Amino acid sequence: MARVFAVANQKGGVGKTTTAVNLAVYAAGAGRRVLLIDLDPQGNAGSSLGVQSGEQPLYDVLVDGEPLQGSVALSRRMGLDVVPSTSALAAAEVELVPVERREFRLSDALESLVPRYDVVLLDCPPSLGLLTVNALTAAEGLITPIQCEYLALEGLGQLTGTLRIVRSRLNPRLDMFGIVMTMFDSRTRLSRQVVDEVRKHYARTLFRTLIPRSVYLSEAPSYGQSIFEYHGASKAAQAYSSLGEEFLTRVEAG
Amino acid sequence: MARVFAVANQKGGVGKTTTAVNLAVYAAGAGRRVLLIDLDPQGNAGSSLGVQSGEQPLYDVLVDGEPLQGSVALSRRMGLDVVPSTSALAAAEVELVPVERREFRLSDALESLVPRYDVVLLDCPPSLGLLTVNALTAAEGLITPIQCEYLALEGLGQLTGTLRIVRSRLNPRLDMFGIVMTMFDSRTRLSRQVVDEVRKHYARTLFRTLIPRSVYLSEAPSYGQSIFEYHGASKAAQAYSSLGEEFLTRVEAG
Ligand SMILES: Nc1ncnc2c1ncn2[C@@H]1O[C@H](COP(=O)(O)OP(=O)(O)OP(=O)(O)O)[C@@H](O)[C@H]1O
Ligand SMILES: Nc1ncnc2c1ncn2[C@@H]1O[C@H](COP(=O)(O)OP(=O)(O)OP(=O)(O)O)[C@@H](O)[C@H]1O
Ligand SMILES: [Mg+2]
Ligand SMILES: [Mg+2]
Repeated sequence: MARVFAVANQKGGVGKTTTAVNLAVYAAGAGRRVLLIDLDPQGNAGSSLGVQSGEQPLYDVLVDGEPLQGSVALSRRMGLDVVPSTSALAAAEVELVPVERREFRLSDALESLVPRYDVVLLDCPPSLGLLTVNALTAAEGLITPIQCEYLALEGLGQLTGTLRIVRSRLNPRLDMFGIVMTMFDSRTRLSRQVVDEVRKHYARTLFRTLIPRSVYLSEAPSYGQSIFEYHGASKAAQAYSSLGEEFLTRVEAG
Repeated sequence: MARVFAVANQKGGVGKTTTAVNLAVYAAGAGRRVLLIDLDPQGNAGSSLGVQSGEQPLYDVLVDGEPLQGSVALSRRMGLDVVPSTSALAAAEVELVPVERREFRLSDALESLVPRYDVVLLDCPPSLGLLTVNALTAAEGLITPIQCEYLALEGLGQLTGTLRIVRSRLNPRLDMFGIVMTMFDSRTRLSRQVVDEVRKHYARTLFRTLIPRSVYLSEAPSYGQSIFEYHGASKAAQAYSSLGEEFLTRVEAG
């Protein structure tokens, strides 16, 4: 039975896609059967892995109720399938508003696929609209990347507020699974201050691994590669390996 | 008669708020009467300038048609007023859907204020939903910050596609006013490649000034200060001054 996690934070550019992609590749490399779904109309998760669109656009699954199976594309990597998104998905934020069970469209669509996978990761757009709410309703855990920047702290209250609303009205099993500090730059005081601040309030769920700022992470997507494939010996690859280990340990302890 | 510009890009974390805030402070410092409106429910533009909420939440202006004047807060800086946002604004993305003239709520609300200002800047959230569409409908020009990263290039097509739709259906005067390259790191090949790529397709509107990556820009918001107030002698402050000059020259040539 798959464990489903939403990678979400309405603050933009904090490393949601980078974390979803590299955790997915790590887990598949460790022998798990993994499905990565790109719920962001920008489509960065699909293109970061060199996966273009499947046969059936994800929009048709969420808005018209088509089976999700038709949107699954192979990723050329053992054990990892990807459901890419297309820009048409942006319309779903508005068009789902009047639709029946609008918050459950993804969780309903996932039901038939869940037995085939061990881990499902949902990459979310930078907003708390219906696409992200669908992810939070389908997931058991929220993984939140936080950039080591002051402005990144501001939105945390809104995110945990939304989690509480989704948990009380739509999905009682949803919990904060883990916070990942990203773009950590050990040379700046700001990075350490932000980490200390987050550790003060969220020590229980904060992952130990800090993801360093690294140009390799921004280069890898242009080759359609994960950090492990692009530069396996880099500090960034080591950090995402260590995060991957922490992630799987928590999943399997759960 | 005010010139109205939307600072928008659905890609997250590219420097929209940082650019809107620093352009606003620069223009006010150069003697223009400036209004900065924060359309992002995260509220980063308001808090980056140390401005908390006005009397009347912006949500009430857009959804209930209250007068915008009630939301204007002073910013403690000569010539710069700010309309901060609150997290309640996030609900407007969904609640505006059935409302009459939903795309024109902001432009209707702005009509009574426009004569009091020379420049109005609209900071947008990282999405192409109704809040951003309201900004594009109220504006004459789009200012698009682009991070010097590969993934930042991917969304450009969607943004220009949305601009074309808004121009043909809602706001015929809307044009791409300027592209600002942000977080430029002269040490990396990637930064130069992204700038070259953007210059190839958008040479006409690309601002000459490149904004360098600088930790001062991420520290300044935690003090509620613009880069000029926080570290006026820094390369980042010089870059935003030079961008401010380019911006005002284009505005006054227009
Ligand atoms: N640790 C890192 N060091 C340096 N660059 C990084 C790191 N993590 C991500 N990046 C780069 O920073 C940018 C933002 O990351 P990413 O796209 O993963 O964030 P996101 O939260 O998914 O953004 P969005 O909110 O637009 O969906 C990308 O260009 C990415 O390649
Ligand atoms: N040139 C720069 N150098 C370094 N850091 C920067 C620079 N510009 C912005 N930042 C920092 O990067 C982060 C993202 O910038 P900002 O919040 O302005 O982007 P945004 O596009 O408004 O994000 P969102 O999509 O969430 O609205 C912030 O923490 C900001 O302080
Ligand atoms: Mg993303
Ligand atoms: Mg912003």
